[in-house]
Amino acid sequence: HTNKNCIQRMSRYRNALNRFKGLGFSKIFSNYLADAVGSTSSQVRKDFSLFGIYGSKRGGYSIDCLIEQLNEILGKNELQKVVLAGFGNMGAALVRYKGFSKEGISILAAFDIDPAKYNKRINNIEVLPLDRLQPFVQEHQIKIGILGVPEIAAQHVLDLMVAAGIRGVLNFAPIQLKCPAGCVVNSVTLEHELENVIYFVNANEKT
Amino acid sequence: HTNKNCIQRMSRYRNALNRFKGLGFSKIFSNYLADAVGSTSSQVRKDFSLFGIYGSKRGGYSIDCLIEQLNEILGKNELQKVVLAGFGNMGAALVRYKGFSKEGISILAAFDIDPAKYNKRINNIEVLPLDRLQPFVQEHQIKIGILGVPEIAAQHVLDLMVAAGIRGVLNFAPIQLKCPAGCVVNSVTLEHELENVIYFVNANEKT
Ligand SMILES: NC(=O)c1ccc[n+]([C@@H]2O[C@H](COP(=O)([O-])OP(=O)(O)OC[C@H]3O[C@@H](n4cnc5c(N)ncnc54)[C@H](O)[C@@H]3O)[C@@H](O)[C@H]2O)c1
Ligand SMILES: NC(=O)c1ccc[n+]([C@@H]2O[C@H](COP(=O)([O-])OP(=O)(O)OC[C@H]3O[C@@H](n4cnc5c(N)ncnc54)[C@H](O)[C@@H]3O)[C@@H](O)[C@H]2O)c1
Repeated sequence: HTNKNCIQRMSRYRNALNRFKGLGFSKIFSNYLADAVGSTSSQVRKDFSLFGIYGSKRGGYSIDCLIEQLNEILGKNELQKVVLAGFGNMGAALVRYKGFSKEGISILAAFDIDPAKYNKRINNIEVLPLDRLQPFVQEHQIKIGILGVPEIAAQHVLDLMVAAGIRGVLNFAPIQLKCPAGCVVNSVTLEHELENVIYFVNANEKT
Repeated sequence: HTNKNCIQRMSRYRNALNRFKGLGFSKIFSNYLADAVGSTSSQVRKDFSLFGIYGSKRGGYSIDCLIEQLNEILGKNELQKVVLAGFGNMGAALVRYKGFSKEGISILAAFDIDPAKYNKRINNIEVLPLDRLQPFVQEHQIKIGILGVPEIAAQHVLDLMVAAGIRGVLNFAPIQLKCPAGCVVNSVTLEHELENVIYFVNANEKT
């Protein structure tokens, strides 16, 4: 079944396929694709079959065909509009990043409660007062939000976003959020990502 | 077996246990802990048994005991020294963040190739020229690095880190890195984290 890990792999397959295409390849076997992303060829075939994607035994998969199907699955065929709450250290880094627009992801506005942050225009994005979030989200029909606010504000701002019509949120605050029905929350906790590295470094040292 | 997802859960269990302890609880059953992190009670028991952690059928687990064992597993009992390469948007956000030191993780120095970044001191951290990375890592016996450099530089800087003695890296560059033997690379690709949210928002809309 499709879960977060499966979709993460689909994103990685797509990146690898774009690289192979750039190198002039037009067909690929599942074992090459598996190697390129650190997966296994049976996992590749299993993931693709979940989306009705099949290759031919002799010729493998057509790279153009795969890219087209993955673009469809990952929402790459239309502009993905996003709003950000919290224009602090993390929020400012995300707003300044040019890599998102290359992937068809566009942060349209940032919201904050600190008046010192208003009337700034960074990368053509305005920082607006938080009470403008609801009308902005409704006017632009935005479904995706990013939480760059402190822990203590995260649940409240998530609830504001969902009430405004947001249906999926990328959260950086290191707390467990209660997610209203019909909304998806994907938390990236950088403290835990570092703990992960620390654990395996220590484990490798012991063996 | 212990993989990245398992250790991610251990980090989340530890966070939840600290919250329960703060609320005055001293014992906990696996189903309460599972609910708090969005897992299942059999997954909790399975994860804990991998580390030789068992509770009693009637009394559940002792919260203090669990926290002590998880602190040991996740390297919380000693200061974790880290270096950062790339003092750009992302690097500056990470250096300024006070949340890492609360978790016993300390960025000791940042390295960059842009002379305009040198001689800055942020959060008591110096930005040094890249050619100082190797002597600094060896002098301070640092095992953990963070890559905040552009894609085109990421593989080169990873190789420099590993040559200097780094054994685990948290990478933000959205490329697949070749990881030398004996080194762990944990890549956080924020483009993919957003694609994940986008996929499930679209999937929910279709049902
Ligand atoms: N900076 C990092 O590298 C980093 C690393 C790990 C986790 N995080 C997490 O990311 C989040 C943001 O971190 P940061 O370093 O950018 O913090 P920050 O303090 O620099 O920025 C927070 C911003 O949110 C704004 N804010 C506060 N309450 C708000 C509300 N109710 N509505 C809208 N805006 C509000 C503040 O005015 C500020 O501009 C935090 O939850 C933090 O724990 C950050
Ligand atoms: N900013 C974000 O929100 C964001 C989001 C997703 C991914 N990323 C990734 O994180 C990385 C950093 O992004 P950023 O926005 O901070 O970029 P940036 O351009 O703002 O900063 C990059 C920094 O790295 C330095 N640098 C370049 N080559 C170097 C080298 N060989 N050694 C040491 N330093 C070097 C530059 O001088 C600069 O200070 C990139 O790989 C980017 O794709 C960033």
